Amino acid sequence: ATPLSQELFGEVTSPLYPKPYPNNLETTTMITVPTGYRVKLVFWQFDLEPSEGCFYDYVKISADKKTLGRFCGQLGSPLGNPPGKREFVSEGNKMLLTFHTDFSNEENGTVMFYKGFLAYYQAVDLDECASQRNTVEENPQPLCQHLCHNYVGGYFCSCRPGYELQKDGYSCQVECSRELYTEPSGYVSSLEYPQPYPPDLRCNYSIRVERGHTIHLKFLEPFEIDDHQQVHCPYDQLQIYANGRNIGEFCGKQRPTDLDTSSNSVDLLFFTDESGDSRGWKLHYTTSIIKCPQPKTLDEFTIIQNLQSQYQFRDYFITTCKQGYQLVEGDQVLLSFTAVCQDDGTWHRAMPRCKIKDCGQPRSLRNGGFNYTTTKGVTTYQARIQYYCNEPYYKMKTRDGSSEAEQGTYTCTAQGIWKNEQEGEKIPRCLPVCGKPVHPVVEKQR
Amino acid sequence: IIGGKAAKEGNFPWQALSNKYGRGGGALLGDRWILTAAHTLYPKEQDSHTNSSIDVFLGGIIVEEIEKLGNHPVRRVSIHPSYRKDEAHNFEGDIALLELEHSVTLGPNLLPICLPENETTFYEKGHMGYVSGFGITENKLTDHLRYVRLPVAERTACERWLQGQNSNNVFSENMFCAGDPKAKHDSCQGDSGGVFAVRGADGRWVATGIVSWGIGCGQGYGFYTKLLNYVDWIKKEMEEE
Repeated sequence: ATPLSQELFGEVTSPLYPKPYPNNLETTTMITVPTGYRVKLVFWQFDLEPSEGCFYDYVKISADKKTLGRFCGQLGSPLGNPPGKREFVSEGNKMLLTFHTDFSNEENGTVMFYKGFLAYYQAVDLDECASQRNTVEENPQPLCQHLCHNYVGGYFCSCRPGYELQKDGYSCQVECSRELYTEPSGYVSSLEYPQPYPPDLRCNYSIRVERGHTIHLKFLEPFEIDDHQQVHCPYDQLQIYANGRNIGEFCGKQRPTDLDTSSNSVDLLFFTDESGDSRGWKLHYTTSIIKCPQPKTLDEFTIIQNLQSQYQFRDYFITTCKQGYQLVEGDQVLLSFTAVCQDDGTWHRAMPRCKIKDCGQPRSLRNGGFNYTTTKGVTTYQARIQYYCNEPYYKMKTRDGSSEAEQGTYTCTAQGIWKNEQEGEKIPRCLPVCGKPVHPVVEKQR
Repeated sequence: IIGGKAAKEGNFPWQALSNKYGRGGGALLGDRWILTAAHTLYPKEQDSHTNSSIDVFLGGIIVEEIEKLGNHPVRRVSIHPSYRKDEAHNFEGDIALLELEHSVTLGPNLLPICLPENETTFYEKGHMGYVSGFGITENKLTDHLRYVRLPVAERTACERWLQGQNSNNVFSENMFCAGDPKAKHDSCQGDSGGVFAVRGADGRWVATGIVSWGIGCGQGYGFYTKLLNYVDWIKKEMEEE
């Protein structure tokens, strides 16, 4: 074959055209257009010796290893097979045009002259994707694994959402390792659900909602993950993690029960092997705000200020004590107490207790002492003592109009301090009594 | 004490025994102060040793026994500013206070005496008072507390008696005299600093004078620092103790 230079269009003629072509000739011209194009050929002039079955002179067109036709004669002749206005189109980018002549051109002893042919060819775009659209039986190996896009002179492939085109430009693989869901509710499903999921998946679906909220999962029907009767999820499996803690591994056809994850962070890991025909899974997730348990006092002396009917994340409560009591946490005395509802639904501090204030041992009085006027030895809130001086040698210093009983009475106050109504924290003083000898001089003799 | 009697336990629970330049007396005020005569600490006509310590004993009538009870250390000595050590014949301002290092615990044998609050009749002629001390008794130093009951003497009588003795000693308004030349009852050396105690109408014993000076013992009158005139000074020193 004589190749023509690769052009997007051109002419092919018989030798010597438009003069009569020579006898005893056999030439083949190969028309080639760029890859991605096909060849379209049309005869503009056609004048060959007519014969039955184009036995003597003819033009044969072939492409794609197939003969598209054998032509001779001219328009209107009773013999032959002229191409007329027919368009010949190759499937590939090549077309062969074979021109054959025999030893003579006579008709009833008269030499005849035939001009030959003039054909025009042009490159027309090949829709490579057309075959993709045909049935599977015809194209067992489509050009693209998912989607085919034709353009003038070529085509390219793309993938359905959730897949990524691989370097071969043909195949699509799932990229589902970083799927993130942040809406307060939504649906998550395996790829192609409810159609069978792809093989070799390593999917990670992350649900992240605001702190203080918990995620609920509700699986829908159908639920179908490759399973084995004896071995737990050997092929494909769906793992669920709440706050990094594994809360289940699922496969089979039994839909998991509704899950309350008690977490604002859930990860669904879905692994599949290279085979299988299960339809996958789908779930509906919802969120609700986390509530802390209602605070309860541990004793009757603790007061929760402004008690609410319910507490949720970031809510807090303050506790105080009834008068004469103080907050204690273990052995530690607290000046104040606030507990905050945490994002996991727990209080950040345990409820304290209220312990009665203890004024401790009363200060000892120099040259005197004290007696309990309430229960002996009890020094807690509202306990009372009475200071006294060692009479007759000492006497309590009193204010004008005040008695020793008044001035010596001290009460354990709500502040945990022994206090006298008049003197406050200051304890009484015992002053020496002067000029009162126990055994004064007595003169009997007169 | 001349012409007196041995005291019994608890008769004079304010009585102190001091010792610096010899035996002296004193009286407990409150539970931390000893009232005494200035000349027991800074005697006249005698070199004073400022570094020498003073011993104070309290709470008994037997010298040996109260010494066994232990000395009461003195924190501070306060001499009345009018006292003149170098004027041998002038016992003006013969009063001093000793502040003890530690308060004492009062009891039947250790009690303070009161101070006079006003003139009343304490300094009138014939008002009887008691003077106690561990001083000389009939030329002999006693080991047992003794006391004598003395009347306050008439001022003019004492002045006349002093003139009769050819004495040039000062008998000021800050002093009073007590005793009876005929009775041979008197305080004597070693009693100085002790108090002239009288029993008030309310039964309280009040110190009206401090044993100060005299000419001989038991031969006439004894002269005492008139405490009423120094009460303000005492209270100021004691800061209302």
